[in-house]
Amino acid sequence: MYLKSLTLKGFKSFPDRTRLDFTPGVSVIVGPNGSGKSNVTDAVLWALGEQSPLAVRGQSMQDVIFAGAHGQQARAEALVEVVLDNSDGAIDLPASEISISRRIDRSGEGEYRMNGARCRLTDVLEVLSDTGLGREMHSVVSQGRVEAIVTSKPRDRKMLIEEAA
Amino acid sequence: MYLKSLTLKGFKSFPDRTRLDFTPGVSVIVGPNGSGKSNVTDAVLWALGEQSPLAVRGQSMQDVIFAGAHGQQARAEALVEVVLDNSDGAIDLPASEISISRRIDRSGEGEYRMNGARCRLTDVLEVLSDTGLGREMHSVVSQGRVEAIVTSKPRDRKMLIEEAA
Amino acid sequence: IRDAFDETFQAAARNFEEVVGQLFPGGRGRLRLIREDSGPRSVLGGDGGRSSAGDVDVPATDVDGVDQEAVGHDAEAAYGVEIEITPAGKATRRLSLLSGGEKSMTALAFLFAVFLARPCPFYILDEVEAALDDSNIDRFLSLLRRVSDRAQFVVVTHQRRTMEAADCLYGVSMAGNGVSKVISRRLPQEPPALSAA
Amino acid sequence: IRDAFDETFQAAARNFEEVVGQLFPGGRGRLRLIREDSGPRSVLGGDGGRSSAGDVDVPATDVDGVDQEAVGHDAEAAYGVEIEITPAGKATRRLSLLSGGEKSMTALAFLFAVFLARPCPFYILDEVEAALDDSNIDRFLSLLRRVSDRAQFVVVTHQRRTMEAADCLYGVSMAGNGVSKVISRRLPQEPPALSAA
Ligand SMILES: Nc1ncnc2c1ncn2[C@@H]1O[C@H](COP(=O)(O)OP(=O)(O)OP(=O)(O)O)[C@@H](O)[C@H]1O
Ligand SMILES: Nc1ncnc2c1ncn2[C@@H]1O[C@H](COP(=O)(O)OP(=O)(O)OP(=O)(O)O)[C@@H](O)[C@H]1O
Ligand SMILES: [Mg+2]
Ligand SMILES: [Mg+2]
Repeated sequence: MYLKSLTLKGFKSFPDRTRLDFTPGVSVIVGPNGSGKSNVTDAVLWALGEQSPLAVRGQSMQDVIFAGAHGQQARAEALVEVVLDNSDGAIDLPASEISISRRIDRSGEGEYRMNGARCRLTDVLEVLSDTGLGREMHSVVSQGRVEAIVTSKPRDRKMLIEEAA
Repeated sequence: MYLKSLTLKGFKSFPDRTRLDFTPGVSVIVGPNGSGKSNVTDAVLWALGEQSPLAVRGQSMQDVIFAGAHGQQARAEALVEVVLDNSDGAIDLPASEISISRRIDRSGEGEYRMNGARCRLTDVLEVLSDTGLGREMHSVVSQGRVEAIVTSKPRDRKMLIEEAA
Repeated sequence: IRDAFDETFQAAARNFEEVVGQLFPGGRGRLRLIREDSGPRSVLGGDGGRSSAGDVDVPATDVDGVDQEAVGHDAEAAYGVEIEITPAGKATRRLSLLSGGEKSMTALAFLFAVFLARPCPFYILDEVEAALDDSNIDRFLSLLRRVSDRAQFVVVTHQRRTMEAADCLYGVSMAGNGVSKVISRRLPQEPPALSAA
Repeated sequence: IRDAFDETFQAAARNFEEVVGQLFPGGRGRLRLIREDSGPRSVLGGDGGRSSAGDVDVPATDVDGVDQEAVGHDAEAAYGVEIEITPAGKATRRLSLLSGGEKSMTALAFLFAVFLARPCPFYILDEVEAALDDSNIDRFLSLLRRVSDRAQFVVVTHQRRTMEAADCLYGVSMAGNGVSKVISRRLPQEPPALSAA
């Protein structure tokens, strides 16, 4: 199983629909400071169920909605869709592709969808845990967080291994 | 006033007496990972009265004593001397150079000296505050700490300005 | 001591606007002195009090031109310095949403703004450019060179680009035996053409 | 579920020793499962319980080969994974004393060790090489290329050197109008001669 595509619309510095298509192997996202690279990392974390605004550098979850810029109106909602390739059947669903999307509006209201149908956060987490992607998302190392493994307590590292196991 | 020289002996990765002479202007300390650059930063902080082992990456203050390596015995004590040029009279003492040194041994016992004479930590801090170098040493930005100004509370930034004022 | 603070803060605030112009070309920034109010307002402000980054939400009163009376007598309220920064073309919002490089540049702008108001005798900067791309490193180094006559700077780095700003260079190495070795070399410092591109 | 943990831990521990050999040439490392004891011992251990880095001081019992009975029944004791690392020529001591680059390399070794034991479908690594000098970046990228057939890796960076490891490249830019733009480009990936020097 692998990450097939990521679509952002109204999410952080991506006011208009933007799609990235990924391949298996190594993809490198490169660009100058402040261009939007970590916003892509945040989008994946967020679409896959991140509950803490701090983990995506916000104070409230609505902070991820495009807030406007010179010559651009703020957007009313943010939408991110992650498409996972399931041709190896890693996820126990009869679909060769699994689309997970999340939406939020200015009031903080939002929803999750799987393959177009509304679902709950727990449904998303269940599907992900089938593939070894745990709730803690240890496979995503956010900017500035790599040394955390070394500065964290022995107990936290054990949890990292437990999540993988 | 400026930092004239720094001498390390038995401090972290400097088992034998090592001296760095500085000039006014910009000095750049460069080298590969793990070579000992930040140990130099730690040495300045430590000699000028740092009270927290964590600020110099230790768990106890004795951690700064050279602990041995292949072909080198551990040392029994660590010694760092900072010499400040005082030809502009910034420090209210009748000396064109002010030497501040600090020593610690394995039992955790140590002492401060100013121009060779034993003194207390408060004497060192008093001399430093004359020059605007406060207790918090905000003029020393340790590795990984630069973003702290932005992530800290407004109150902490005010303290930074107060210390300079 | 309150006057000293006020004077230093006002100078730092003026410097901050100027330094931001150099570190964030086309951008704007300012420092605000705020009084963090206690009471019902801060409770409604949610976690504005708890979270440390993006302090825009801290229920606070703008203190324009420090009200000496208030700052002196109002020991209950905590005063703080808020940073506002707007990189070119963007809209001001939470500091927390800034990128890693932008946060570092903002922190450096603040540090230099305070330094220009009241210089310390020396500064030690350890790997402060780690999150910066090459053009931002060049902006930082140009600023450093411009102000290097007002204080002594010791810059610690593993990056070659930063070496170009040195008057004096110290090479630290470790021969695989756990012992650090230092070699020093003075450099003829000409006004560096730091950014060719 | 205990068996799954034990199996994964043992595999991760074996991998860790091997990966450390690649990321720290001439160095050694190992993972230890420890039981953090409560009671008088930990009180005497000082701040060993409080400080998070340099966990060598945590009063703990080495749990060689997970004692299933103990781990299962001893719900009072907290189990943890301790990292020991000895770069070439140095003496093992606190993790906290390691340099910035050494800490990053140790963290990456741990991450890869667990990955090799139980791969997640994809990994997103954002600026994990920020503290690394060029030779360490090359070691990290070589390891990444070697194992890139076992999981998908998305690497976010502002550094050109890291681009060389890509199968597929995405350029993100912002034209000074606050809007991000993405351009993608597939690359013919030949076995890279990453370190010429
Ligand atoms: N809700 C939002 N609306 C508009 N812009 C936003 C929003 N959230 C974040 N941004 C902008 O996105 C930019 C940060 O982008 P990002 O963190 O992705 O940069 P980056 O490419 O990772 O840079 P660096 O190399 O410095 O880490 C900031 O300038 C921020 O102002
Ligand atoms: N008490 C000690 N005795 C012996 N060696 C020590 C001691 N304390 C620290 N060291 C060693 O010093 C090294 C760290 O050096 P330092 O942090 O100065 O590196 P650096 O040059 O700043 O590297 P980087 O570029 O990665 O930040 C570590 O390998 C550590 O093991
Ligand atoms: Mg980033
Ligand atoms: Mg360092």
